[in-house]
Amino acid sequence: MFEARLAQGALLKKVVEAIKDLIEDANFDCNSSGFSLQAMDSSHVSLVALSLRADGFEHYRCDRNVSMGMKLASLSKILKCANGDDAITMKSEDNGDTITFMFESPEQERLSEFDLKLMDIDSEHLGIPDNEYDATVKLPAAEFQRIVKDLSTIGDTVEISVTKDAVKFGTTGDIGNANIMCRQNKAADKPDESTEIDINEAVSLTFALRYLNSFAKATPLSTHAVLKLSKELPILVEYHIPEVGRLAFYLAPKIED
Amino acid sequence: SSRQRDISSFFGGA
Repeated sequence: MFEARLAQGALLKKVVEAIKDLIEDANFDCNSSGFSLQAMDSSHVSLVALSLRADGFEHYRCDRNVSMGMKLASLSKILKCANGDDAITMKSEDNGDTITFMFESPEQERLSEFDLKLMDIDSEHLGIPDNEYDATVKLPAAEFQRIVKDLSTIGDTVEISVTKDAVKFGTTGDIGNANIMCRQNKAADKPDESTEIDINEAVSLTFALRYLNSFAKATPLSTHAVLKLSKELPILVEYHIPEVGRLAFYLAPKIED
Repeated sequence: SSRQRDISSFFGGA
């Protein structure tokens, strides 16, 4: 059987809220090392990779590898019934056709159980190489969210250019154009507000803002978003979930015809 | 004009 208890149930709520508009349904893969998901959006432009480590759970048991297909909208409906401070336990029997979500309030005076029907999902699993990237930018998650939101009011795509000291986000649209530059800033007294740039080579790539806006729904999960870029490769936008794992998004670049 | 690449063209099937 599979059973996993997450004391901070809110994390699971936030993860599902972050991906449910990008992905309709997906297989959640459980094995002894943890709980993970890999899925492409319906247009096959982006890829979501979630991994929650077994040791990030308060209790974790997975007797055999299982892949549980779920409709994200249904999962979201159920998780919305959990309070933000509830612990969430997921349970499923081997070869079962449902997964049970149990919500426990902090004082355990309220216990609720919701069963979600599992579904068979035929999904293509991609092999993601562990790339060295030309540039890595770690910036406050809320700042990244604001940048992609603001630029979306002007244009549909963003050119992200990283140099040694700064990252520049630029867009062009019918009404004009916009550029936002963030300088490296390693303020030791305010680590949550730091912007750090690690660069092997200057890089400049163009991406659809619609997807970056969607990725930014993961903002509540982490203080920072980490952007990793290499010439002509998909951008990796990572949100580290402290002590539990990470939620990563890959987005294929736009190329000039 | 620019063209959107497909994500699976980078990572391929595993």
